[in-house]
Amino acid sequence: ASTADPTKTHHHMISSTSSQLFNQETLQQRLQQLIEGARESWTYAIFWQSSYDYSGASLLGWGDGYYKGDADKAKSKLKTASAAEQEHRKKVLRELNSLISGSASAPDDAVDEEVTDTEWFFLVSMTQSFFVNSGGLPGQAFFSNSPVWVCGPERLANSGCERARQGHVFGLQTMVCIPSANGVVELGSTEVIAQSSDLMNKVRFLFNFN
Amino acid sequence: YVAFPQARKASLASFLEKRKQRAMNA
Repeated sequence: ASTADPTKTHHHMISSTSSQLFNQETLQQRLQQLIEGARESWTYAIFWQSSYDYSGASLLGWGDGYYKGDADKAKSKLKTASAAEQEHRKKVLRELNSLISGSASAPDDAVDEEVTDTEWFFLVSMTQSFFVNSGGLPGQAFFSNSPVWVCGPERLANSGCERARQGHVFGLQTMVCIPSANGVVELGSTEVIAQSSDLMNKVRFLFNFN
Repeated sequence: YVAFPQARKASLASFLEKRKQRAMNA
């Protein structure tokens, strides 16, 4: 197991059994491969990595994510964001941008583009983690070791999972969680996408590193 | 954001970079 480094780890995430197996670059490539090559139009893909908190409880936290966006940008545009909310999103994005590129760097025009609902949902996901037994979609998929496929606005809103409910609010119509070695691959789309074994096989092929 | 963990930082950098590319291509 890896050693804890409080300067690098998120509050309660102290160990990760799989961090040495996953290199960030290959995770990013695999997530990209998964949705860029797909027939269906997925908005994003996230790898939730399994780890443990101090008490030994199983936890899923951010491993990596790839945001593709929507072919039809209008679909992910500001269904919920008021002008004040949009200003808030831009402010956060500017701060994150200077965190990454250094505060001395030139202001970046792209940062001042509207932050769409699905972009915001993706960004907020980076701060989240889930207990495996808490009933949410990623935990459910990991715990039962079987895929969870939720599509259609009513099913997302009423799935009993806070993350799915949030996804629905931010314009998603399909959310899928597929278990893999050491974690769960989650995909989301602003379109209704029917379950396909093709995608699940692809996840098994790309993410079962062991 | 000081304690923003490494994995998230890498994800964020790639998200921002691709966002910049999308804005330029639009």
